Amino acid sequence: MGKVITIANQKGGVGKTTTAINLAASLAILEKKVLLIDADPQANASSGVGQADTNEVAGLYDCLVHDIDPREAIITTETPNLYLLPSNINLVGADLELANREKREYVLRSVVANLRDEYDYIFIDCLPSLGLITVNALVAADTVLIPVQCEMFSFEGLAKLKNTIALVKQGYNPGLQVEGLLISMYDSRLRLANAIVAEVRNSSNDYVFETIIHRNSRVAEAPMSHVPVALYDVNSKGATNFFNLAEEFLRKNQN
Amino acid sequence: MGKVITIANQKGGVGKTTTAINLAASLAILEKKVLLIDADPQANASSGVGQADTNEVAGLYDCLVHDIDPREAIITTETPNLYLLPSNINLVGADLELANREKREYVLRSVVANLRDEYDYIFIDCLPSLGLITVNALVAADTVLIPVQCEMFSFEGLAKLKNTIALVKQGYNPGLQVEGLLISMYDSRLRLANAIVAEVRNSSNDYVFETIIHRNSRVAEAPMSHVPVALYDVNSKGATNFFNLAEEFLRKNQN
Ligand SMILES: Nc1ncnc2c1ncn2[C@@H]1O[C@H](COP(=O)(O)OP(=O)(O)OP(=O)(O)O)[C@@H](O)[C@H]1O
Ligand SMILES: Nc1ncnc2c1ncn2[C@@H]1O[C@H](COP(=O)(O)OP(=O)(O)OP(=O)(O)O)[C@@H](O)[C@H]1O
Ligand SMILES: [Mg+2]
Ligand SMILES: [Mg+2]
Repeated sequence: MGKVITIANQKGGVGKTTTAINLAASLAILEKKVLLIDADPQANASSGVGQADTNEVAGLYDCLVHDIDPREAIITTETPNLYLLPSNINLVGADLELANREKREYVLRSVVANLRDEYDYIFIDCLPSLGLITVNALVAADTVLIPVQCEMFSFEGLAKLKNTIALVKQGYNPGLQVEGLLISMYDSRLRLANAIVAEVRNSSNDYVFETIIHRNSRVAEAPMSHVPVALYDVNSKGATNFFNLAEEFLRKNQN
Repeated sequence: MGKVITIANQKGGVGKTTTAINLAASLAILEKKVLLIDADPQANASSGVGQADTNEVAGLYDCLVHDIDPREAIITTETPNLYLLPSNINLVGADLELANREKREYVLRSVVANLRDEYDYIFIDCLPSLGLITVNALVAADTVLIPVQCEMFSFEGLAKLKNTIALVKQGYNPGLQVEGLLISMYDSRLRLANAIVAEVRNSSNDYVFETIIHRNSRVAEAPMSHVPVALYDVNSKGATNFFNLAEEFLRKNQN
């Protein structure tokens, strides 16, 4: 039975998509069968694994709003064992379209429920918001992985995010746990970064991954080739960081 | 009669708030009377100019949903001539609360209309979304300033943003123009960055600011002291970049 991990943080640009793509891809390379669900109308996760033009194909919106079987929308990617349920621009309207539905918070959970047995891990990449789509992703998940950029605005937003997670856990998904906080886009030259890392490690009751994802130009370049960094430059520091993360993730989950 | 400039881009973390705070502050230091409106429930712009705990005070949400006079919510900041209309977490609900209102796209425009004569410039910082609050900000504005991070995901999102701007111009605000595209968080060491800058300059019919905002650690550190970079470290490259931007903005607008 596959595990569902949502990657969320309402702060923009903290590395949600980059974490989703590269952790999923690294696990796939380590022979796990992995599904990446793109729940962001920007469709960066889709483009980042090779599906650039998503407006022509069925996507998550059609599963949520028109109840199509997700298997009809799931596609393979260039990375073996990595599958994608793409998103597209229609998803922008899903918030309002689902707003008046019965059990509107559980729609994605029921889409994901019948896929669990076919994958080892299912990752859901979220848009930078705490709206209905992100709530759906938290309700659908076993755990939530929180990328944290070591900067002030990102750090300030953590309390609100933890508050939302607690509300979802209390009201809709009692089993929801925090998979961990992941220090991302770390630049050791920034005085600021070290202060925030220390604060995150000291102030958090949740697991903080040992692996730190460093700022690395190869990671930012890989999306131009529409591939994860492991396929773009396997010897880069970025690729190594994400392999280390995948192995730490497996150690933590296989015990 | 003051000019209203909305700072928007649905891609997260591209420097919207940093541009709003520092361009507004630099113009205030150059003796313009400037209002900064925070239209993001994250309230980063509020915190960045000194109003960290915004949940206790009236904010933009109260003006939009409860029709309070914005002058009751506007506060001074440590930067002379810079005023703030703060946001707070209630703004998260404004999308749904305004959704069924008559002329729901014009609510912010009417709030701003009676403030125009009191300021030289009014800047509106948006959340990373193309939802109803951002549409309200585009309808309220004379122009829209678009920060562009020189990376793939940000560049890919430009077409959708320009499309939304065109729809707002056609349907609600025929006077809406693009103030310009601003290259932000530029790091000359990234091969990627130079390729994207060239592409933005060649492919855009809109004005592209000559001034480029470089990635600079002082810019990221300033929010820890809740002040704009010009007050945090006036000799930094970041402060210089934003003064240059303010002067270019004035040259462009005073002809
Ligand atoms: N470790 C890293 N090193 C270098 N660049 C990175 C790294 N992680 C992310 N980036 C780049 O930083 C930008 C922001 O990352 P990303 O888009 O993954 O964040 P996000 O949280 O998904 O953003 P959004 O809030 O818009 O969904 C992207 O251009 C990405 O390529
Ligand atoms: N020129 C710069 N140099 C260094 N750091 C920067 C620069 N511009 C922005 N930053 C930092 O990058 C992060 C993202 O910037 P910012 O929060 O302004 O983006 P945003 O587009 O407003 O994000 P959101 O989409 O969440 O509203 C912040 O931590 C900010 O301090
Ligand atoms: Mg993303
Ligand atoms: Mg912002």
